[in-house]
Amino acid sequence: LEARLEQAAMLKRVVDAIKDLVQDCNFDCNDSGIALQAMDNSHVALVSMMLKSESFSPFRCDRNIALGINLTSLTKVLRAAQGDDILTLKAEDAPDVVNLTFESPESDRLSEYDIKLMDIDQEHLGIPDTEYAATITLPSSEFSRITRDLSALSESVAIECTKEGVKFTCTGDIGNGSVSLRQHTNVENDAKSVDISLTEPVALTFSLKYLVNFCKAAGLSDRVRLCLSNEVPLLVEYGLSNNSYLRFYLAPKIGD
Amino acid sequence: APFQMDLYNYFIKS
Repeated sequence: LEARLEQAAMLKRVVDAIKDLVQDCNFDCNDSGIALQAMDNSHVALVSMMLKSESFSPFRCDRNIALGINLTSLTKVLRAAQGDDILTLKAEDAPDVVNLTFESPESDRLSEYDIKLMDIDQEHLGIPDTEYAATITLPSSEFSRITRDLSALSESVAIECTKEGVKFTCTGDIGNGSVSLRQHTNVENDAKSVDISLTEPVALTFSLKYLVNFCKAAGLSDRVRLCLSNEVPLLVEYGLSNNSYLRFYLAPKIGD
Repeated sequence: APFQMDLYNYFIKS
């Protein structure tokens, strides 16, 4: 494997956004790119990352390999990279280590690290293609604000989507709160628009702790997409350039 | 109280 990223910031942000949810992960490398899929210990959230080969230049992966990496270790090493450094990942066949180099674009500084790999026996879970009843695309900063504000009051949030719009509601010890958004097109800045596509009304309840955690990915994309269907895990997607993405699935709280 | 869906059971092993 040899994969060169123009900006180390991308990988730094991805790892930062997932390291509190999952600890030891396989980075599955093949000629289409680098993928990661991992579930948190309590089986409430699933992280699915895809960094397409087009997001790297160059990208070369001659044989499929799984790089078992501890994210705490990776975070320690990535801290040594500046956001605008050029980052190159390298691994040999049947590797013991993954090699990371950080090149400063302005100086002749080159730093190089090896991280020991782990043997991670991870079961691969199939994610079914789902036709969601409601898809909401909104500014990622707006979604962060809603989850942060409501998490001050309650542990969970009800997300209700109807043709009127989407409503986030919470009930807590000190009182309750809600935020409603309507479909809205910002003609000056499309990134600030709220798009709602609905085939049937949806109402689901989720843990805010996890949603707040997902919002650590907000720096990766101006926009976030929420996909909901009744009694199905919520999909929170941050799209990256070249069709790469960081997706989070969150189990709803159901029944009584 | 509502119960938390288990994602492991949802995402069937492929």
